[in-house]
Amino acid sequence: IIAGKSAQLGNFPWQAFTNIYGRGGGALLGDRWILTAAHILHPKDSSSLPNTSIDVFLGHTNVDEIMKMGIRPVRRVIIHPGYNQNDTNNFDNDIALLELENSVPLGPHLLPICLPDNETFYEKGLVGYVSGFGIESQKLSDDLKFVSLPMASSKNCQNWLNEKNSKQVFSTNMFCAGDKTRKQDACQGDSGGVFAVKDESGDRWVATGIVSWGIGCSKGYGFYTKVLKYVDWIKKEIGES
Amino acid sequence: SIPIINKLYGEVTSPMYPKSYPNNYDETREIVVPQGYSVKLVFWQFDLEPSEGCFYDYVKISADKKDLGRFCGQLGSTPGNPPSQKEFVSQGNQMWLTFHTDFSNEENGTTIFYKGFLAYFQAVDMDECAAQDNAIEENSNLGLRCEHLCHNSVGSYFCSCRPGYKLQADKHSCRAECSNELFTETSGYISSLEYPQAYPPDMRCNYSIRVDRGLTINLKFLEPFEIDDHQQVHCPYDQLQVYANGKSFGEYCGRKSPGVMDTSSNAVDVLFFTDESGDSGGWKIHYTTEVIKCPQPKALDKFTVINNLQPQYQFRDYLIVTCKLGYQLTEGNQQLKSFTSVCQDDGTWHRPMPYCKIVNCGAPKKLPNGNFKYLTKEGGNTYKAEILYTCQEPYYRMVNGEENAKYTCSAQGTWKDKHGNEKIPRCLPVCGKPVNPVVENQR
Repeated sequence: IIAGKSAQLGNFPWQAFTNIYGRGGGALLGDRWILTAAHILHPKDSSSLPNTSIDVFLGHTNVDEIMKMGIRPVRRVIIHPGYNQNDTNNFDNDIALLELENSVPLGPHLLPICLPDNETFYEKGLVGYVSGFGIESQKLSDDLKFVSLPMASSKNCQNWLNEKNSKQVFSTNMFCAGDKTRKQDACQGDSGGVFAVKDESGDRWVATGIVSWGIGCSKGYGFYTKVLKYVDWIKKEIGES
Repeated sequence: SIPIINKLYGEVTSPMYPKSYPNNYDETREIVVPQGYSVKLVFWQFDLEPSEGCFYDYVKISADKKDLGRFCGQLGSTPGNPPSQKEFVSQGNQMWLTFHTDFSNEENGTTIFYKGFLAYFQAVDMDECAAQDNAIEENSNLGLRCEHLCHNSVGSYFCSCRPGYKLQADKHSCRAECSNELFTETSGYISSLEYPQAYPPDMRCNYSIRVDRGLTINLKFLEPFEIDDHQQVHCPYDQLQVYANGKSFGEYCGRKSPGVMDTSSNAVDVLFFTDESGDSGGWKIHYTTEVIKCPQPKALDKFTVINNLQPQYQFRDYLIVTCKLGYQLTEGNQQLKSFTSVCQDDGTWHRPMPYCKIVNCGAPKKLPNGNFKYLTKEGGNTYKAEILYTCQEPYYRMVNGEENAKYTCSAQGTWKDKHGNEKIPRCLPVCGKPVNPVVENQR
């Protein structure tokens, strides 16, 4: 997280810390599922290695502490069938689910996040929080950091990509967030973590996006998987309840 | 003449009938029917020369060594002795008909033609029994006579004996025989032979009463009761013994009746032995039966319900036992779905009364991510016990959104909620509610 703040215990109790091909994040759904990005399991520009361990940690804001709490064994990995690891410039459908071997006991430091149910969570300017253990000032963070970012319009996102002459695909399954005037952003190691928005009407936090990709860090916008597009798929995979 | 033998019916006529019969004629026809039948003869036509005392022409009928009559003249007229419509019946199976004519049939010098006679005979069943009675009255000796009972039949007869006697080889005489008498009716009378007259000597009688299982036999000795006795020695001459269920009820003689005996058995043997002398009147028993009864069922506890309780239960009756709501039929350590007991033929119930144990629902299921507590007695899992399930809030919440769910131990032995559901509630994670959310105060 670039130019963020340190999170307190319990600020983002859904935050998962993953260590697969590198550092990554995720969010707890229910008490047995981790929502994350597909590319942390099947990274672009590199072939997936067999028998790569999938280490998942939960329940703390400090990397050392969270690892002391032990690995949460994964029973099943579900990559969205639309994700194409080999298409370097296309992060469409960058979403995956990890089913844990055991349910985790919920508590003040370990709680799930909700899923979005309508488009109002994606209105331009709506501020959300991105959290993660990723790069901060050229080095990985030992503590969970977070930053608040405003949702950008699709038009601004696409224009910005055009300005950059980027070949990256910006699909309707994505949104971008950030402020060109500020140097705040998610960065490498934050992937898989969620963009959380407060639903004031329901007094709850909703995972509207998954940290997916960007052009560098803190140079404009960051791009996120639009979770609303995948709610049905998620429910199908993990069960309605 | 040629005898008529073994025909059951036929006709006999005078010679040349219906033309005038010859003079100086004398013939005797013998009619013989099968044994066991009598001969019955009826004249249909009779026209013979009449004479005083039927001296000239006549028909003579004889049977059983007796003359039944001598006839002449014409039917319906006075002269002579016509047979009119008279029937002639023999006692035995033979009859003789003699026809005699003299030298002429003239009257005042004029020859008169007489037709002669036409008679029909038939064999009729002989009532040998009545014949025997008549023979006694007439003091005649008509062969052997039935000693006890005589039964007539067509063409024959047979003899039988009164109960307790057996027909002997001569088919007529009877001897006392009571060694194997069987009584299977549900009630009846048994008595010594000839009661209340003196019973026969040298008898070894066994009267067996056998009725269906489930019945008990009661004996009632009627008055008078009299069996040869001795003042010093117990029943040395004749004696009556009663056995039931393999045991003896006693040996009886004298004039004191044993009275009434409840044998509690469906098989009773009455033995009666007599010596070579005596003239006592004997004994008579009226036996009856009653259906065996079972003990009145009693509930072992106040939760047992005996359906449709009857004031008395007898063989083949059954009872159905249930429990009050919330209690379980139990036999030993085994729980029963239903209970029926049948009154047996020995007067016992085929299975003992069960008891009713309060239904136990067992320990409540543990609720994942939740707890339960007893609203009633702690740890009590019996009928009507109540527990309250709650989820570990605020991290988990019940699916139906309620804070808790009350379950009651039902009469069926399961924990049920207010809707009758046995499934325990589910506690699902509460999403998006951090206990310590991000708060940014600096503006």
